[in-house]
Amino acid sequence: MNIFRLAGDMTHLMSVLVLLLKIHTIKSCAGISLKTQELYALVFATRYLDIFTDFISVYNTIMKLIFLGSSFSIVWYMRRHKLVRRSYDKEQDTFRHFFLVLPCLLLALVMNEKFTFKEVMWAFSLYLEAVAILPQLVLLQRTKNIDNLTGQYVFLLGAYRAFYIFNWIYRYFTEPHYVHWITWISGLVQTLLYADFFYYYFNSWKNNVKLHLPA
Amino acid sequence: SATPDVKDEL
Repeated sequence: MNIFRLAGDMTHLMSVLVLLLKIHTIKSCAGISLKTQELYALVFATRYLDIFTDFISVYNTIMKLIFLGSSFSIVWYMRRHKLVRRSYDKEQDTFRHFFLVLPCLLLALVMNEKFTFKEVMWAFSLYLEAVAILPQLVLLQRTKNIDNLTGQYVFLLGAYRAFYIFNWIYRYFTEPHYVHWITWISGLVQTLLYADFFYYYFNSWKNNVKLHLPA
Repeated sequence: SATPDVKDEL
């Protein structure tokens, strides 16, 4: 564990907590894409298949349980909770996430570290995580005024993977056999997808104006 | 730390 990875995990945890705070306290999921939340639940479900077989550390297991539990409960809230679901913008959240899942699955069948079920699922979860934010970014561009919690959620979600990139650079130089091209490329693509959001988010913070993405 | 190929990251 290094400071970059810890910062990344804590930022990722904060993004989940901000979203749960928004949904649980004000009972609203306005501006949040259910498609992205479903994709994240799938990412964690396919990434953490080894949660009960390979024990890494207490920290690792606890964090996996938190990410699995929070992502599925957010999907449940947005689909089932009578108050929260009313604030879900079904008409605007129309990104067909099937067209993200299928290419990632096909790519994982071709590009993986080993052609085993777990390794293919692991590669799939990395490719899917890289693009899972797209429905959310599309929804943000359609949603005129983005509320602060939603903006903070997306910002933290993008920042966590940026910290991971520093973690991969650090581990590459400090651990001899540490090479994971699939993780590195997926993580880089994922972070680049946030580039324009970061630009507008930073400007809205600098000029102290409401976050507004150009259509 | 874990052997190289074990996925020790979240």
